[in-house]
Amino acid sequence: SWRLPEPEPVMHGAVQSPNYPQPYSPNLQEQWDLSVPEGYQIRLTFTHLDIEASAGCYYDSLTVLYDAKILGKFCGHENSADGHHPGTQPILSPGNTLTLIFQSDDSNPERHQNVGFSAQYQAIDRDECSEPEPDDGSGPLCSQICLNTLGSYVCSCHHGYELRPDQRSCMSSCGGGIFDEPEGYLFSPGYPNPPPHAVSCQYIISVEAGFTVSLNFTDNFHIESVDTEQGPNCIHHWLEVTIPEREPIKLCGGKSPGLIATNSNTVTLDYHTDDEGQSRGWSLDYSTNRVKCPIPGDVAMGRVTPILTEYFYRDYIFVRCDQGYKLMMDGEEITSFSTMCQNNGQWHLPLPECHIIDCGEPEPLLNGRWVFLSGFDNQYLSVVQYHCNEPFYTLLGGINVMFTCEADRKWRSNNDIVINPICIPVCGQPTKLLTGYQR
Amino acid sequence: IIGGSEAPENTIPWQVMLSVDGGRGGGMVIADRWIMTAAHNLVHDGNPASKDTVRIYMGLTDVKSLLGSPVYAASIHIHPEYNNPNLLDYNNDIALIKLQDQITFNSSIMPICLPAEGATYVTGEMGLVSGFGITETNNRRILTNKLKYVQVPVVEQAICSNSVALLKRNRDNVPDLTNNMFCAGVPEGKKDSCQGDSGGPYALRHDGQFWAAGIVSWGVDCGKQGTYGVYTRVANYVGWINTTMQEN
Repeated sequence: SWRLPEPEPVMHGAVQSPNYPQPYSPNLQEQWDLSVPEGYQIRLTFTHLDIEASAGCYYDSLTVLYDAKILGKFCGHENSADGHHPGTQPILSPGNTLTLIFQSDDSNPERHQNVGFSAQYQAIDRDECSEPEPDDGSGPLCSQICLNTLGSYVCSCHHGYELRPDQRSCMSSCGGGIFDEPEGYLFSPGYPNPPPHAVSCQYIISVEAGFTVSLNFTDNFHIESVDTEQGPNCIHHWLEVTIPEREPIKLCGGKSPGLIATNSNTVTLDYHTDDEGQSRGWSLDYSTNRVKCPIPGDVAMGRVTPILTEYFYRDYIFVRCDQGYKLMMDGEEITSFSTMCQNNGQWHLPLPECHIIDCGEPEPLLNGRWVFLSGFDNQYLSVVQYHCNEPFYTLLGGINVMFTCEADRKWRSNNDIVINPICIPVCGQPTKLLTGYQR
Repeated sequence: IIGGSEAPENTIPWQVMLSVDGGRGGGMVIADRWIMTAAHNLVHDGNPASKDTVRIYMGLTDVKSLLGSPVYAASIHIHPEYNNPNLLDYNNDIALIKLQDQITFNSSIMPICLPAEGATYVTGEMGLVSGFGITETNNRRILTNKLKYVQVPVVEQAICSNSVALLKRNRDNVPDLTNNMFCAGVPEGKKDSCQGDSGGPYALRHDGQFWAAGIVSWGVDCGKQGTYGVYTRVANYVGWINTTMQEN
């Protein structure tokens, strides 16, 4: 068994009686089911109608129906005295379907041959928005604003309201959601006017880690409270402020909480009212501040830069050692040091230390030696003096050759030379002379 | 050394004793890798001695003690113009020995200074000649094992030349005196260098420094009246010495 496909809806078309424009045959029973897309009506316009006229179109007729309801039963012709001719006015179907039934009896008058009818139909957009409210008690199509569209309609809401999931009714807008900008403005629905009853709104302020949120409530604060001996009690209406890892705070009453520094990058605000009472609501400005890191402290024989009164997330500090000192961390020398204030309020590296540099052992001197004149351990600014093994050697080019351990870790003489001295032999000067007193 | 004395230790620290194929000679330390001596110590029968046959001793005054610690030659550099096949021409009698190892100087080993180029030799100026060569005791000539020295003056070149000329009349095969030589000694004899001292130092002293004025080279007899010791005039070779040391 083959399933025939549904006929494709069309936007316009034509319908004619059999044999039109030739006279139609007797004993006809023909039906046309017209349809256009959902959301459209069918406008049927007769270009010609010439059907045997009879009272009540008893013998031959064209019946137009919508959903089994007869919209018209036509016969005759334009100038006939009897019958029921549609004239030039089109017929509009209430929906997107229309049924035409043409029928003729078994005799036709001999002196006049009727040709039947010819009609055009087209899809006409329905203006659902202007249609009367359905009788089923479901209310208007849209609770606030209805916008007609081709073949359909959409509902919309006034400012301060939002469309419910049913896509037809509106509810008061919370303006809630997630706020991730570094600063912003929040307010209860309808603020500063009282919101509708039974509000349940959630506002989440969530900014980048490393920032803390501060709430600054405006003075115009009113959330209905119940006065008890212990003070106002937020039983029916409240604004609950939830900060991670802390007890939630319920706010109500007529006094603004003012500034609340949350010390957290995430805050959740839940505003609740029940079906009774009246709260005018609240509004707040929120701002963010960078997390603060501890003052880094001092480094002996070094400098921490920049020097600030406070250090915040993403601030960098650098450490440089004084001349003659080197940066050391975990027992290793490092060429440079910087550390950043992290989003947890801690420096990502501890401060290094500055250790005095050393130039290493001075170069040995063949046939000579060096001695410290000042300093020790070959440290920065230590001074050594070279001597040759006298009296057999003497320094080439100088008597006192002193080298200082400089900041570049090289031993340098006063003349800024790095090369080592040379001991040259002393010649012709024996330690013991041939002597005699005999003459 | 004729008519001299034993040198106390450390008084002539540049003194070197050479042993070349068993023959004894002298030399002097002039740098921490260089010994200066007479060329004829290192040339036998016209052939340069192999460096392996050369033993060098220094630092002590007793040969017996010296022998325990020879120093070895790395190379031998004979003056290129020394040519003495018949032992009649001692012109340019100078040579250098480069040592294998560097010497560290102390009170017993010290270099003697080289003369300034063209340094003057003042007649009559007393010089110190030393060596382990033949000495004379009780009119007997013996080879000493103790370093000896004697002080003899520089002899005027003309007197020396006359002396040599006179000897040539009476003897055969007396070498010629050249301007690269000078004489030192006394006319009455009895103070002189002798065989075994050749190559050793004749030192003059200026401003408290001894400098190598001469190298013991040759002479007719030793300490004989009217004869003088003939020495290589080192001042004439300063250029060659420096060049040789720098190039090697």
